[in-house]
Amino acid sequence: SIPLSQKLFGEVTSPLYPKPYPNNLDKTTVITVPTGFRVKLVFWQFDLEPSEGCLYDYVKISADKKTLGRFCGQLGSPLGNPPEAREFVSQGNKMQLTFHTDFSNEENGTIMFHKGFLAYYQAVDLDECASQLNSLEENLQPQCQHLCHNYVGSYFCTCRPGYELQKDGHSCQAECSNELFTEPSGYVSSLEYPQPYPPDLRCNYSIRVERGLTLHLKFLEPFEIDDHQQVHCPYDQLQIYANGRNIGEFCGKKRPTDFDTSSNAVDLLFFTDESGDSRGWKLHYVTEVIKCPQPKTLDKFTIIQDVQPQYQFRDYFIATCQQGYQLVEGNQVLLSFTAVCQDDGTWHRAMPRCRIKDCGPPRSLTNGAFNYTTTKGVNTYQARIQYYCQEPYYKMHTRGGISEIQRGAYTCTAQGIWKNEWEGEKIPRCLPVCGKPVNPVEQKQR
Amino acid sequence: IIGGQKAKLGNFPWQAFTNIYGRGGGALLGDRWILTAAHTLYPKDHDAQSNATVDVFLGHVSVEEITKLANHPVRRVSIHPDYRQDESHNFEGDIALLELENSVTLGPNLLPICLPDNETFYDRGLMGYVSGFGIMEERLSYDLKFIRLPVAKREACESWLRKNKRKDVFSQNMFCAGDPSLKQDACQGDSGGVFAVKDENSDRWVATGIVSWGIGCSRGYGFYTKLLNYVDWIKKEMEGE
Repeated sequence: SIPLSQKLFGEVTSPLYPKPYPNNLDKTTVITVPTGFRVKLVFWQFDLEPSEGCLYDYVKISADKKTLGRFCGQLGSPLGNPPEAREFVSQGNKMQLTFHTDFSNEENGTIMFHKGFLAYYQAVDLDECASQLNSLEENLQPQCQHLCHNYVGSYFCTCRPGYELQKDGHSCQAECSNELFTEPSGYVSSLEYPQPYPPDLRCNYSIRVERGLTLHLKFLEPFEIDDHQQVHCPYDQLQIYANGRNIGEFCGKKRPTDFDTSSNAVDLLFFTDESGDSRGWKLHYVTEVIKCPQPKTLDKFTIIQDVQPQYQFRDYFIATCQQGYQLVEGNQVLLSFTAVCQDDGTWHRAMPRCRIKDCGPPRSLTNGAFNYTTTKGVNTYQARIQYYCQEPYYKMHTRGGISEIQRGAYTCTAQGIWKNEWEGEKIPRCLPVCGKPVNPVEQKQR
Repeated sequence: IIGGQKAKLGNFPWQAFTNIYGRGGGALLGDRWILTAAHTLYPKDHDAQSNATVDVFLGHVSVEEITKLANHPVRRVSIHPDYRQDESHNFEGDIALLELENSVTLGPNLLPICLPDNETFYDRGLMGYVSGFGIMEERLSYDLKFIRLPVAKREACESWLRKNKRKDVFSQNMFCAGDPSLKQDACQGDSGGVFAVKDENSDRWVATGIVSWGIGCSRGYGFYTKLLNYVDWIKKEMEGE
């Protein structure tokens, strides 16, 4: 027998193919492909001496200790038993092809020449998982205890959540000491729920969701944990912690009420003793975005932009001031103010105040002065002053036909700047008045 | 000033008292310019190199008092380009501007005078005032004096110059005032002061001329720089004001 190197595909032909094959031959070819694959073979050419039951010349295909067929004749001919386009697939990764010829190829005294055959084989993946499912077939591979995952050339096993694959790569041992749940909602249950949970468990189910989310727990029916009439949970216990703070230990058949844990981190510790057939527990958790209190202004000049009916984590609000007022935080003037709702349900900054804009004392006017039109000394928003020049020596410079009164009128604006309606920030100018002596020479005597 | 009378405080609040190559006058323009005669800074028959200090006083009518007031430091001196220091018979372009280092604060005794804006200020016979701390009849004055003079007819001045066999330049950029019959006249020490006219239309005093030159003092004509012809130059020098 001639083993073929473990290729993933190849051809097998009769000796001297396509020349007529020799007589008196017995040759077995073993086709082997890598483990995890199966052999698939098909005849592309086939021309053997036909005979009833293929007694004289034949090709015999066998695999997995079974004969898959014995063939002779020509493709398309009714004589003998040609293989046609049949595909032969092994279970394992081997297939034998035996070629037998007798001492002659005569028909009615005439020697006949037959080309023999050309067969093509390839390795096809063996779905070890499928074979495990129909367990009738003898299992080539060890069973996965929980979950089987096939891939080209092999397969691997995994376990259901709460179990850990053992070293043998197939069996699963309850391992729930580090179960982590991070989805914003989901289910957590004891192993095998609602079938009885295994004994001797030390399970820790951690639910960790984003900061700013708060977890709500809702236990489902059935809820069954071994308990005792008098003693509180002596056998099996389900302990629940929120942010490390114990919020209860549960057992028995009465499911706990729904929880708002006000936290984004919950741990469930489930300990069981060596016996019991309670069906365990299951909970559904959902998250709710943490809320912040409705922002309230501290004075009537503060405006909250786009007030929302409700604010939750990561929401923010912008505070501004009425015109003429400015944001202050403590004594710090702010150009803008935004507060963000934090993950603990508080605002990251306290509400600011709005202080009236102060233009500061008006600039002094060279060769002139000013009076307050509004309250003397008050330089805040909408205060008004009137500049004037030291007449008669100086005169206010105006242009565009505006009067000195108009030119000299300034208002403290919302930008915190003293401004004249016509000339803006520029303060007026007092220009010397020429040719107006206050005591001009006078001559009386004539 | 010959034949003049004492000015009272506030009569001529633009009057400056200068002390450069001797006593001189000037007039305040705006609040930081002094208008004066170029020859007070570059006197004729003086070598051009000498550099006298320029002292400017303002705001009083008594020499003693005015010199007690702070001297006003001068930032820049502008001499009109037509002035010829070396031509002793030619007072063409006898005008200069002193820019003060600091603006002055105006008040009843310190006020600027206006500049002329039309020819009527030079009509014959129009009365103007000339004030100055210059000498009187051969005596130094301790007070600001003033006189009142009429603008004279050009031809009269020209023939008067001829009769006195004078070759001095009397150009269109000058005018003359006074009269040989009058005692009143400006005199040495008054140069740089202004011939001031009260413009009744605008109720303002206007400087129409600068005391510039004359033949002796009194009983004759006085010759003044005609300011109207230099207003553009003045404004250019004050550029940005």
